[in-house]
Amino acid sequence: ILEARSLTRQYRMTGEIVEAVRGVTLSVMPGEFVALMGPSGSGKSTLLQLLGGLDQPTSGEVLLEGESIGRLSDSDATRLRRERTGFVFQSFNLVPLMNVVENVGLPFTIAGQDPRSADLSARIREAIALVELTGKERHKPDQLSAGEQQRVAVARAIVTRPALLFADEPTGNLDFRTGTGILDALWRTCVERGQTIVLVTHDAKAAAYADRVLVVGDGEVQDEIVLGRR
Amino acid sequence: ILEARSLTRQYRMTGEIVEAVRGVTLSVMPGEFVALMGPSGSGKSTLLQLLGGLDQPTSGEVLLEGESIGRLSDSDATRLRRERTGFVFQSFNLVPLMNVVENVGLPFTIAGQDPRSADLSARIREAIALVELTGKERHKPDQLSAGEQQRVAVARAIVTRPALLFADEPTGNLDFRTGTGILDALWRTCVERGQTIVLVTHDAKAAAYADRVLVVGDGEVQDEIVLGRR
Ligand SMILES: Nc1ncnc2c1ncn2[C@@H]1O[C@H](COP(=O)(O)OP(=O)(O)OP(=O)(O)O)[C@@H](O)[C@H]1O
Ligand SMILES: Nc1ncnc2c1ncn2[C@@H]1O[C@H](COP(=O)(O)OP(=O)(O)OP(=O)(O)O)[C@@H](O)[C@H]1O
Ligand SMILES: [Mg+2]
Ligand SMILES: [Mg+2]
Repeated sequence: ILEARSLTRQYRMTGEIVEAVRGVTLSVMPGEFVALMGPSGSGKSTLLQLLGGLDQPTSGEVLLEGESIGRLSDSDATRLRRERTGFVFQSFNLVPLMNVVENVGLPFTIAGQDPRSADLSARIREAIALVELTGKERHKPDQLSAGEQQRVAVARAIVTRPALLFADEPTGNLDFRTGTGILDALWRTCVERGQTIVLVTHDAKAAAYADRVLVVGDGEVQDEIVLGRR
Repeated sequence: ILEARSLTRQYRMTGEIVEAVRGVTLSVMPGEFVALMGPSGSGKSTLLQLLGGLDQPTSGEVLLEGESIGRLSDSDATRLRRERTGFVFQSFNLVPLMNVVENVGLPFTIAGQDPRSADLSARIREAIALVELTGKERHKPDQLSAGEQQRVAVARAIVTRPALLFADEPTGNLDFRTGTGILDALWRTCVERGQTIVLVTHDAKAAAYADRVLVVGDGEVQDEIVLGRR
């Protein structure tokens, strides 16, 4: 369902080039749960954004459901991304002027649907309940704790039940119990609905939910650990 | 060195009042290392900001080195805070247009000193080395990974060698090894220089560095675990 071929990503700064991703080739099967672990600064977020079509590689290509997203038109790539993927950002990326319900319902709004319709508002409520934020619906991001903001980002990413979920450290600001609740919920969608999940995490307990763990270092995948969960 | 008496903090929203802190009394001895743990949304960041003088309680008082900071003038409170404390924010709060060196040196700049002088620039380099960001000095925050931004926030908080360090989840975006390196460094300043540390963390391994752990829940301190490290 997802393939990367010889991906590289360079950032150009005055006087130097940062090679954040230096040649990554990997593939993810439908319904698979893959974790990416590695030191801070090793290129995990950059790699995840390349895989999710949110960034263009310096070289190499990414195939989403067989389509090379680099070769699609902007609108086609955007449509594919919005219809097939969800993304939890490491820095949340919530809309400051919207409350929790509006932020979680944003994917529907962007798709031209009405998040206040009966079935969509039920789905939004369900996503909010899954991340245990029932009762905080009217809060805006600056009225939420960091872990609550992180959970809004998770709810927004899963509300469309995407075929492919990308999650960049979704539990870094959460206590053990709340974080486990969210990982359990993500794992269930994987098992019950065949959702594919690519999770970046610093937490070995979170990585333990995966079918396999790719160890990232210095912009490359350096190791692979097959956990054989299923 | 730090005392809280019957602290409360309410947030007012249209139609409801959120009681983030509901009566906290505690005291911290000079040179002590205290950890605060608890569920997401339980009031830890709110409490830490009250203790650090960055927020005013709805009722109750905070005494910093014997001075009730609520009764000081704005300029006196600000000066006390800047000369005696350092604060690592959960959301980093870096200056977007400044690079790493400038961000880390900001406490000196604010105090009217020149961070480019020989001894201060050496201290800045030392703080940057402590968080393992040597080589990234010219990067601006948007050219850094989340964990690197978090480490800049830590370096900035410790560069003045404050008597009292407040740290709100300083390792949430860091891998095990990098995070341990930072906690080791903080623990050393505690032991060698008698620095007082109040650390909010979701990570039990980080809390294990403390002399005692206060368990926060629903805006209150619900439990205390004495680790007897020293
Ligand atoms: N400006 C605000 N208005 C209303 N409620 C708020 C505001 N800021 C925070 N809150 C609420 O206060 C409570 C405590 O927030 P706080 O940030 O202290 O939690 P926390 O323990 O640090 O959580 P986390 O572990 O997720 O960082 C949360 O339930 C949050 O929803
Ligand atoms: N815009 C940029 N310009 C220059 N360098 C950058 C830029 N963005 C990121 N980098 C560098 O690229 C490297 C990889 O960044 P990335 O965010 O992918 O790391 P990461 O593995 O997600 O780290 P963390 O675990 O801290 O989140 C880092 O060393 C960072 O300094
Ligand atoms: Mg990252
Ligand atoms: Mg917090």
